[in-house]
Amino acid sequence: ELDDGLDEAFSRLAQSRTNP
Amino acid sequence: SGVGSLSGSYVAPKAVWLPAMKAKGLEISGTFTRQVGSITMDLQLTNKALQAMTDFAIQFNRNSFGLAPAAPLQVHAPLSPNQTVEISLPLSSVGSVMKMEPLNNLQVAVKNNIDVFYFSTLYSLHILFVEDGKMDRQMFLATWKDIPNENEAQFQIRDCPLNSEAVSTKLQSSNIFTVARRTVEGQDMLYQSLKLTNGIWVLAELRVQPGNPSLTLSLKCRAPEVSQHVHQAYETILKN
Repeated sequence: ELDDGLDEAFSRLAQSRTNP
Repeated sequence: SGVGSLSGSYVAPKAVWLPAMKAKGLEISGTFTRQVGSITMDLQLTNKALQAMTDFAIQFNRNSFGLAPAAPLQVHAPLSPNQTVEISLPLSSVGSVMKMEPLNNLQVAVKNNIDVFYFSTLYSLHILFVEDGKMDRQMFLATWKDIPNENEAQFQIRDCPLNSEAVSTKLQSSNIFTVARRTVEGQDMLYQSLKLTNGIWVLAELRVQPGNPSLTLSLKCRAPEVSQHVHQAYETILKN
């Protein structure tokens, strides 16, 4: 599977929402 | 793909929409269902008058999501006194649109050989959640970023002691799809999408904390007036 960067982007989104 | 999607979305028990005393003996109870892409209004007509009822017909006023009967109201024989009949009326969502207050209000007229009767009812928005409402992950991230913060609404869903897996499965059976899931500091963050029959997308973040029966729902939508109704739909689906 290609690493499309989306997994990382969702992790960043979740992080930013928990620690804005 | 699960049993949930085969059995369809949550169906509320029938409620009395038109009491007999307000309709010269005609009592109407009903509910709405969504199954494999079809919306129906499930009706129960009871004749509490002393004469037979014939010549039934139904009409909706224009409404927020263009709901309209997709077929005539078929009552095949006269309805005798004390008789009850169950009818499943297929609905389409491409009728005339007029924004109602509240948004999910539906005004209905039913006629028979005696008179014409009017009632209104509210429907849960989940009957409008379409089967292809799972947004592509890249599109989700872009849309989430693009919708301004003013359009985000946050709600608490209390007394819901389900884990994130059970929440996700339950919601999917009513066409709310989990696009991604992350765990941050012990909280499960579910990123979800749904699409209404009129093409409006709603993006959600649902926080589930193990051992805490309160969930936090954040909704982002370009039409923010639908958010409170989507929240209500979440409550209805998760608590039934």
